[in-house]
Amino acid sequence: DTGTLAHDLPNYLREQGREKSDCSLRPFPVSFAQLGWDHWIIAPHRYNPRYCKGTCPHLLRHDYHAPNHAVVQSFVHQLVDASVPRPSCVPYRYSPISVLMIEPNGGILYKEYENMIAESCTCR
Amino acid sequence: NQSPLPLGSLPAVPTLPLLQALQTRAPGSPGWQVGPASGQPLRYMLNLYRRAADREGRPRRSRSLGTNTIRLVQASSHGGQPWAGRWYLQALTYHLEGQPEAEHLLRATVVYLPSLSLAHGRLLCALELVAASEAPRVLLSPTARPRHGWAEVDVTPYLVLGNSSMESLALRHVCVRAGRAAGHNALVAPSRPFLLLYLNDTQAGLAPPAAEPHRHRR
Repeated sequence: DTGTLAHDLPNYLREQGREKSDCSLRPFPVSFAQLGWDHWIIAPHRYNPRYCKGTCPHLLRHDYHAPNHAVVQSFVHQLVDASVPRPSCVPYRYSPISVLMIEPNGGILYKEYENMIAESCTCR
Repeated sequence: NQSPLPLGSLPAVPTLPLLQALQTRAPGSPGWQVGPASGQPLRYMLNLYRRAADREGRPRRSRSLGTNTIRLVQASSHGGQPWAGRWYLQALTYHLEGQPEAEHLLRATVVYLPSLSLAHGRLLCALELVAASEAPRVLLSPTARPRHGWAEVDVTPYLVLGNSSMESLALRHVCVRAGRAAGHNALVAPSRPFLLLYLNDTQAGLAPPAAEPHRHRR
């Protein structure tokens, strides 16, 4: 039960609530017009894969869906050996993207590409 | 305020999987011949896209496409004068060569307008399947209730024969003008029916086969 254990350690007490630098989802929109592809990619007009960035807090809250190992690694980093890195902030869930495009022979193609947009982040 | 990226600044093979997958289809890659699609096929697919995905391109949970790939194939006509009196007869061929192996056909429908309003009357249309020359013609009846005026005919059985799939589909677009012929639009051509292939792409989103070491066919 890391929740109660954490309260015994002073520097854990300082981490209450989400810090601005905490691991979180960031936008990274790229417009197909930038790539000069907007005359054959009909929709969407831009692709925003997003990415995860930030430090993983010592207290890994439930919404991070972090595996138990990440909790252990965080403790090892904090209490035993700082050379063991903190868990990394990486994408947790993805969603596909639907693209409508013109084909070489004048046809029109609707296709869904799997796992192309990060929907949430985790620490592990 | 992003300045446009000069394409030259992109690495020869972009590392973003989506861009990599799309680049194989970009103009300049082999096969580009025709200008952009327009008119009713484009409007049809844009409506389909808006029902299936949001502005960011994320598929909607409520979409009921049943597949991850839909290809609209436009017909090529055999030329000649389609009008003969009140009748409009146009032979159409849909070429299906070169379908990617990873895309497996689930369903195929031909979409057309069964009825067009004219200034003075209507144009009523139907589709006939042109099978082997000696076989009687098959009048294709719509298999789905017209939506937004469009009718759909399921032609899957005519495309998949046994284990193989046909290289082309030949149809006749037959219309008759009901009402008085008057004015210049008596000879208006109905929009050409288009073929929709509902495909399951087993490699959607992965690096295109060409990116993998080439495996020789057994």
